[in-house]
Amino acid sequence: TGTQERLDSFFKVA
Amino acid sequence: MLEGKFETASTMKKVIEAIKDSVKLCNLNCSQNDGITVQAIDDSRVLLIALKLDPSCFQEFRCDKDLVLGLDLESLSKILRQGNPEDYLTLIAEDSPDSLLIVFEDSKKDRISEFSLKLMDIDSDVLTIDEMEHDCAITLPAAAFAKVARDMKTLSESLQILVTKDSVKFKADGSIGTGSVILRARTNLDDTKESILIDLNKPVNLTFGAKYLNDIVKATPLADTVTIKLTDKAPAMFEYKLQGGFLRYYLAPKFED
Repeated sequence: TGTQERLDSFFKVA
Repeated sequence: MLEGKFETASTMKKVIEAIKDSVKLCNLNCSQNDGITVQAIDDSRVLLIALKLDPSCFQEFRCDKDLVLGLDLESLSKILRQGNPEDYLTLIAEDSPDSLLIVFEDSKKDRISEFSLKLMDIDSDVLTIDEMEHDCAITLPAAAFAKVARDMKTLSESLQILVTKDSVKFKADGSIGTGSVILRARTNLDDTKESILIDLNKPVNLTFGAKYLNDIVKATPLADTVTIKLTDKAPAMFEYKLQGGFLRYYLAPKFED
């Protein structure tokens, strides 16, 4: 069913 | 000084119930122009919550100095449960506060209840989220989406969402078997909030954690409809519009290994 991604890989820390 | 008076306590009660199971601690950012905003990420860093309550969400709003109020949402929820949904609710904080004053008023019964909630210093990352291009946007009744998310979670820990120009298909593949629900696009002119609208640039096939979708649908009491924006290999955005604001969730997709 796939690996759960994390938001950090899409959005940068401001 | 912050003084924000809601015409009814129900908005704040529903907002906190919608997010407190995803994030335990969060900062409320208060300013005269933006009202109250929150950005919070769950511990697994898969789900991000963005809340905006414009000054227009309030019957009265003033915030002389920008404030950051660090809150334990479980504690805030305990206090918000003390008030009735139809009470006036006022949030009050001094300029360098160590507590937030929460006041409920029932004008008909001449009842005023006051609570003080201790504030905390919360160190949290803020993520930069630019306006994203999306492959498709779906608007559907919030209750219909909640039913699918809750029902399909019983079959599988993942939920696949496939969108074409005339339908949205939700698919679960679990150990006991498989299931799918297809919702066809439709426009209901008599009751627009019952419509299912699909704005498609490109067909989408994405998989999400069912647990997180079930956290998101806790916002269902806030709005009649939910808008879901999906993009291939990017986080999805789920938006519940409020009068003068929004509650948005950004959820990272699952990828095949």
